[in-house]
Amino acid sequence: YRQASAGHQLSGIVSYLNESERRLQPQSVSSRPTVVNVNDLASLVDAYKLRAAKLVEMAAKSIQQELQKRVSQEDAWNNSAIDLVRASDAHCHYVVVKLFAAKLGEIGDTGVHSVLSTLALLYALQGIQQHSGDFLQTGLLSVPQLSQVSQRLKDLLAQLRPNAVGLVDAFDYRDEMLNSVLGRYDGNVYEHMFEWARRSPLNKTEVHESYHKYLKPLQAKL
Amino acid sequence: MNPDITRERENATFDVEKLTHILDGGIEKTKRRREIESLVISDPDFQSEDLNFLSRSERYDAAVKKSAHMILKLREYGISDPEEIYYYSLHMINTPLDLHLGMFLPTLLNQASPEQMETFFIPAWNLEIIGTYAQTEMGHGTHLRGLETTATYDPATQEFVMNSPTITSIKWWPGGLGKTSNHAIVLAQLHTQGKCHGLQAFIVPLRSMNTHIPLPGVVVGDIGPKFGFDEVDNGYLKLENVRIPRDHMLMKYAKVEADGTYVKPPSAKLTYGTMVFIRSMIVGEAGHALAKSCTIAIRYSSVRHQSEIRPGEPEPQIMDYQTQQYKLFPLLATAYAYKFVGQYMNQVYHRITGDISQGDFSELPELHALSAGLKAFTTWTASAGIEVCRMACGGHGYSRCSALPDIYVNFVPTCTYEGENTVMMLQTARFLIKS
Repeated sequence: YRQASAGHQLSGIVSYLNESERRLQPQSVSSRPTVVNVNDLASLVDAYKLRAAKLVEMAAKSIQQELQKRVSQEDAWNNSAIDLVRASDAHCHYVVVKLFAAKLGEIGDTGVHSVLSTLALLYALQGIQQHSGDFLQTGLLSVPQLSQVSQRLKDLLAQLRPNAVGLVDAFDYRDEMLNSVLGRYDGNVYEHMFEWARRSPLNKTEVHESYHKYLKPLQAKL
Repeated sequence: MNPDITRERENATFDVEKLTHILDGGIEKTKRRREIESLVISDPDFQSEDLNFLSRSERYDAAVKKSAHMILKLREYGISDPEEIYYYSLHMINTPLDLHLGMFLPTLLNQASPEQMETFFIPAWNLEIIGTYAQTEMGHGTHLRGLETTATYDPATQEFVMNSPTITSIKWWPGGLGKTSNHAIVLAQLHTQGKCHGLQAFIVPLRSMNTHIPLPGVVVGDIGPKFGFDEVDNGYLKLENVRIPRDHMLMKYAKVEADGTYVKPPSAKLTYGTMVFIRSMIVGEAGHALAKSCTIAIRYSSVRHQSEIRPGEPEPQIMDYQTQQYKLFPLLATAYAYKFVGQYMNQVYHRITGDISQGDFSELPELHALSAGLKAFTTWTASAGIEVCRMACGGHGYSRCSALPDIYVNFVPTCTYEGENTVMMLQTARFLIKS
């Protein structure tokens, strides 16, 4: 942030701090065009980028304000730690969304591309919904758009519904690896759950020794 | 086959096999992974009583047996590619030899001088030397500069004297340290000629290679039951004036001459590469743990029928409830997202390893910052996500038969080991603010 603020050109994933530096010049929120198009993944990636940049800027400003109170660099840093963690979280979230979107570009099969696109969109919109405060605060999202996000998210759930089992099958975990009665490939859960329970060590005998040791003597006393 | 789940599969609008190839990184990778998995699953020596029905000691015993068997089989099949070893080991939750394979051997490869490789590597490869990696201390974790264990050089005998000067300096947590290992690579503050030169790595014998009894001055044992990791003897290590020869300090980079003169390593950044590697692996693990949890919860949600949507109609599959979809589908999307990030980090790690060997460190700071942040970001979300999957299975999610409790208790340590997550986030923040 400091290098970008000083006009240095950054390289790598953080180079967005250069770009955002310009776009986040102070101007009234109402006059800034809102960037989120809830149906366009690229637009959502852009929104995550600007949110990250904004949170980095807010954390940096917090440090500066602390320094103006004549505290040491270390104390200024510690007094801004919550903002700093939020900024890192936003940076990572941006990277994950960006990589998901980039992965789609490698997928040739249309059926797979379609279902993964739906997943990517869901992931991005859910993140926006979870962190709507950030997006609203930076003017990247308007209140009416928030309800669009919610509606679109519900549509995506319904759209994914037919492919849910296929999508987990694609992970290709063999039953022996998953070792889960509930997650068996054949779905025959209840028979195997009963079978599993019957093998519990407690069931080695019909009457557990503790009955003779404690319960029966107790009954005799009462 | 349950008719519900059969119908679900008939409804899919895409080719599941093709997506599996994408997740594996190609058809050949899928084929090879399945071959290796079949090798393990069909091997009777890997069958054991359901771990859920065993005591802790029995679980440890079963894990040692499987690890020993795995090492023999890896040699027999000539499997040496780290990725294939990973496929092979996926059937084990955690094993007491994990750190020997995952940390002790790689650290020798990265930091031992040629002479030290001669001395230590083959015995370690043949498990005469069973090693672990002892860094974390009872009172010190992520902040490495705070570690207290000392290694003081004695030029008269050309030995280092190892000590745990305080109770907080006792090594704590390393896997395999309690009962399994007979050596450890111990990270300690190097003192020579009256000056402290910071952390160095030392190979310290812990137990007799004949009787496995702890050596004089070595106080070692199991730290006791934990939330999970029942199969692993995470241990403690207290050193009381243990003397080791000068050539037991790993000297590929930093050195101590016979007279005690300290020679600095060419670059302080060398250990960053290993950190990036380990954290990249953890990012992949987050995708893996979440993917397993989603598989269990979503398959179960397709066969579980409960309550009603329209009065009088049969009980619907619980996956038809919007609330169930809202719990699980975003996590499914997250599992895919993290799997792809894991693939990306793996590719990046291999690229920068090439750069480093050319002496180009330029990308390392950014990748170090990114891997730290992503490790925290993905493990926090995945841990919470596994718990959501478990709860989405209702009461049955609470039974060990679901496997979800095991997945949770064995994944959640990723939030604290290899760097506590909040500290990781602040490392990323440091880079962001500097940038």
